[in-house]
Amino acid sequence: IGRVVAVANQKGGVGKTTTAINLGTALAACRKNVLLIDFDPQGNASTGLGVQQTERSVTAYDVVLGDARLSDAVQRTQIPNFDLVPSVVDLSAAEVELVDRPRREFALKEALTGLDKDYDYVLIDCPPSLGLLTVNALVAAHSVLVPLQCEFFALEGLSLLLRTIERVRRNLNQALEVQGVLLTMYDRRNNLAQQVATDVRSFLGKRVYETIVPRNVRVSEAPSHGLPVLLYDFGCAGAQAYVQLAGEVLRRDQAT
Amino acid sequence: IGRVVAVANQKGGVGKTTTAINLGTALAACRKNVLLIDFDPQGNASTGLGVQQTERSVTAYDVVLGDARLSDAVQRTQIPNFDLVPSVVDLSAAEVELVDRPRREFALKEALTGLDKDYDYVLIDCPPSLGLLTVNALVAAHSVLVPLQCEFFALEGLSLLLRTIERVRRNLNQALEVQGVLLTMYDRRNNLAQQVATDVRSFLGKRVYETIVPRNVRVSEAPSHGLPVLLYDFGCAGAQAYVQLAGEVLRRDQAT
Ligand SMILES: Nc1ncnc2c1ncn2[C@@H]1O[C@H](COP(=O)(O)OP(=O)(O)OP(=O)(O)O)[C@@H](O)[C@H]1O
Ligand SMILES: Nc1ncnc2c1ncn2[C@@H]1O[C@H](COP(=O)(O)OP(=O)(O)OP(=O)(O)O)[C@@H](O)[C@H]1O
Ligand SMILES: [Mg+2]
Ligand SMILES: [Mg+2]
Repeated sequence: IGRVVAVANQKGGVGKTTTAINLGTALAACRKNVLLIDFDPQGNASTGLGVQQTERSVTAYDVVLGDARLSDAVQRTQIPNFDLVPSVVDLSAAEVELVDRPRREFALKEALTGLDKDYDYVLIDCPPSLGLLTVNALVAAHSVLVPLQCEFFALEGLSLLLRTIERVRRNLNQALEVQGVLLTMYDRRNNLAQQVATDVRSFLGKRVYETIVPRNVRVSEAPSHGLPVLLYDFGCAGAQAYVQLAGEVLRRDQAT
Repeated sequence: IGRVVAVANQKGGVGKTTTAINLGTALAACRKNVLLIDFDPQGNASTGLGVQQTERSVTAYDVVLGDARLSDAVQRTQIPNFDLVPSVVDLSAAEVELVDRPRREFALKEALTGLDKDYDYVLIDCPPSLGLLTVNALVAAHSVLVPLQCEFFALEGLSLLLRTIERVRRNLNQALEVQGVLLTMYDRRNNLAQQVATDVRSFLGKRVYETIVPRNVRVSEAPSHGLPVLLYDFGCAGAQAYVQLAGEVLRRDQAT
């Protein structure tokens, strides 16, 4: 099935969705077949790829509850080689509905067997929590990509996230590893950002990507046009950072 | 018990914690007795007020499960008139543990009867989700303050949040109202931010506070010193915005 990568961090607003959309687009541009599963009830990844609410007939909610095969929920996006499983707000109810089910943490992993097409990459955009949806994504994934905003509160949550990943690895998914930590919304004029970047690199070393995504207003404008920033403004610093990240992700995967 | 205000928005990273900490500090500076309940398992509000993990003995987790009275969990902060009920990561388990309890949405409201001191304001910092913790906060509250980042994805989630508030009002808490929507991280050089601000004002009119909190690096530096920005750099634009907001909140409450 190729590499399944969960894009996760329980801290809110750190760039999970932005990374899932734009890394996915950059990988698709490298002729990789990519599927993005929008696993956040907010549905920002679906909107950011131009898929309106009305166009989301079969969703991640139907799939994780076993009411539809994953291949039924897959739809094309406007980007070649880049497909989407959209989300809907009902998905937040799945956390409660799954609680009493046996193997509740494996619902998504089991659903992944229901794919018809062979993808090189399956990215899972996670909600800002460590509840059952994120745990399902961590159980289904080979690796985790952790976007980290260069801010104090975001740094505070990192050790909790790494402990949770370790717990999932020990108990539910031995193959799980941290592919890397991505520094996002970096403003080099800002001392705090530099401090956080230095701290994280000294703490995690090679697990931090070389690529840093700068704070760049074009990145935040792109979703209002339903476009990844790579299509909205390919030459801007934000888009170029995601192109560079795709190269790094591919190299890391080839190395393992 | 005074006014109970839930600071809520399921979109992550929009400034909920920053608003709860700094509005609380500004109200305390106006000689109001303020209590902040940190209802987010991340515990950012507790850290931002300088209360380390090791100093959090009785927490919001113990209270909402009924293992401790609210007054047992209240601790003083370094700010006069400003007390805190700290949070701990176990609080995320409360969402699952409460699911099967009768009146699960009323756990926090019922706990509020266990306060010894009379507060003018009780602020509740919510996690980035619409799960049981946020619903408990909405049921316990008289009003909701909605921080809204001037970004596209944040705007997308606003109608979902307003529908959820309406549903809680109809079924669980008739007194609940939206005190106001606060525009945060506003950068006047950014067209998107101006667009979002215009859209929100035309959509919600008077429910949007006059006060706008500008994007201001001093605001994001303050938590790394365990201080509200009002104490870290009182003269900066971010701190002054929260002082102005406190005035507006007080005027709105007097009017009702
Ligand atoms: N490099 C960047 N430069 C400027 N703005 C950015 C950048 N990356 C993301 N943003 C903006 O910051 C906001 C938060 O990003 P995003 O929604 O991707 O984070 P998230 O972690 O998915 O949030 P949530 O926790 O709510 O799911 C969005 O409005 C997005 O457009
Ligand atoms: N006005 C501002 N200017 C600059 N940075 C800000 C401002 N307000 C908040 N921040 C920073 O933005 C980040 C997000 O803010 P905050 O953590 O308060 O949001 P939140 O909604 O509580 O997030 P979560 O959804 O994770 O609970 C923090 O690092 C904070 O320091
Ligand atoms: Mg997101
Ligand atoms: Mg917060």
